Amino acid sequence: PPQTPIRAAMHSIQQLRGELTSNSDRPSGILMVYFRNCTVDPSEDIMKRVEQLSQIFSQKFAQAVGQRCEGLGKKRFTLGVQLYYKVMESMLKSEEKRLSVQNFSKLLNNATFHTSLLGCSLEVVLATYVGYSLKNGSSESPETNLCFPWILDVFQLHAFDFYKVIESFIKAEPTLKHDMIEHLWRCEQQIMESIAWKSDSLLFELLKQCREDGPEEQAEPPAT
Amino acid sequence: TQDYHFGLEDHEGISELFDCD
Repeated sequence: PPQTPIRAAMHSIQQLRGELTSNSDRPSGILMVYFRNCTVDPSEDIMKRVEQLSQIFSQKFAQAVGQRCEGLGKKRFTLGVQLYYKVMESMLKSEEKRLSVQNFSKLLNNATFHTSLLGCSLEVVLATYVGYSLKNGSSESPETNLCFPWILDVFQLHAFDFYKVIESFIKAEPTLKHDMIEHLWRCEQQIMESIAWKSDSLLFELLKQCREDGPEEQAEPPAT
Repeated sequence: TQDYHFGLEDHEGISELFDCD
């Protein structure tokens, strides 16, 4: 039957859930091997962090959408965690091939990396459902409160850190549909054009460090 | 619709972006 916008949005939701049915909300055997290969095994920290972020996410979700929707928030979070572990495994496989290393201790013990990756995974899940709400003509739906950059505030993520995972996320998850890739591109644009320039942004610290380190490359001469 | 423009060089990946190379 012809794809109406609502049917297309519902199809996106079914596809997202279908893609993740074979993925558990716990690390796979392959991920556990990567964890064990680390100088410092990050397994416990990763599990603990997912649990903590689950509590925070559910509370904020209920505040934004309605207390009776806390269970819905937990379901969204579970989908996000499934995608998080799936993409993490794919990222590590490609890094292993690219760098010819198997010990990712620094990366896998980097809390900002995990929070950003989980944040991006949840953004994909939320955008899929919000897309349905908007196409369903219920722009008043409380779920539209969850539009980007809501997830940055929930996890108190610096926009610049979230920005860093987007491209690798898109490369690592080939099943992402074009409209979702476009959504993540719009998130990037929003970060680069405004959010990254807020007064408390990491960007200013990085720019200061660059200036202190001195320019590695000579500035281009002005065009004549 | 907009195509995504990949900007990372071949020698850049998530490890470098989080200073974990």
